[in-house]
Amino acid sequence: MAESGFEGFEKRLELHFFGDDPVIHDMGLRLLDFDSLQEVLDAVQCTVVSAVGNQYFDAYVLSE
Amino acid sequence: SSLFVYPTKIIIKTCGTTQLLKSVRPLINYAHDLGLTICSCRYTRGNFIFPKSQPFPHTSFKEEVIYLEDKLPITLCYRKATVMPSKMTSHAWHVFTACDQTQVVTPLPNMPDIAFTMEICMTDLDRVLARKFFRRPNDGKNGDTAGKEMTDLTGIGDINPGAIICDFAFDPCGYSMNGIDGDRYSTIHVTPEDGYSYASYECVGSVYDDQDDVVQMLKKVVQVFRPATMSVSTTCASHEVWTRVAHAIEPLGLKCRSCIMDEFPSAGTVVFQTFTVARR
Repeated sequence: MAESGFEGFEKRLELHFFGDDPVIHDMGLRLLDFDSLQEVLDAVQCTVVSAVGNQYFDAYVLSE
Repeated sequence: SSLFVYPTKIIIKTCGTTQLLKSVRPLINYAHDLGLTICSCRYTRGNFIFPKSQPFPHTSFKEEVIYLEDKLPITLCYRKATVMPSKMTSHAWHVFTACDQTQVVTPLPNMPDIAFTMEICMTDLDRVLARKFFRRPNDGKNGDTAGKEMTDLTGIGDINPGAIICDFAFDPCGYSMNGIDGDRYSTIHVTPEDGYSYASYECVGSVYDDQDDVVQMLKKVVQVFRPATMSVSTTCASHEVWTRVAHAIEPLGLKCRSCIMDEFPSAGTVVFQTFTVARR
């Protein structure tokens, strides 16, 4: 097996939060602005290539 | 790779040599700025095909656990780390969970909803089917339009016809997709190259869903990729879902080779099943 192939197996992280402020709680983490999200992704070494969202959540396709 | 942002939950899933766990502190800090406090963490992964290529802190599961233990607040005091083996050395399931007092799962019969997460990893994909995830040279498309073409060509769009799909094709090959359907996501990532071909499918659901939904989903996923090896990790507060997995997959020519389960204080029960092509 070539040691230089692309690693398909993912790492997966799921974090849950709580907050007391009902206004914040409604949108919560979805209030994070894109620059903040991108800063987090920079630490991981990936970036957003596509996005979609609805009333419940936002989904981003990322690329290393 | 994918990122899902809910009001009080964030899921980030990355492949390659990304340093996923380096997102933990920044996310906790940004959430704190919003008045949100972390209450649980779950980290999972399979076995790396190329472990020596992984940078710190992903050099070993022990190193990942030490890193997480260091970055998470002491309030998340219910912690557990397990490597769930299978009969194949190439397939083991790594789970780390941590939660505070409020998140310790006590499955009560009258829970309004019992959600599950299903993480599927497939290797040794059918070569002809995998080839559909290669871009045609000079196709004049961009990642989005090529991605949509692959979604249609491979039948991925039929796995959950009700979902809105956000897809992307990489160059020269590779594919990612997120499907959103109400408050539920599904996600697919494909590395089609011979020798280390890989595809993942992940979705969330409820034990109260129509039992046939999970069966049909698994059938369609297998038909899209025809993997020689497949692992299914089901995380749920109850035992409703994992029992359906083997029933759905074995008729497709993949035999269950191992099944192991473990309890985690916040996530509930994690069941790790592996399947390989049944020998004729």
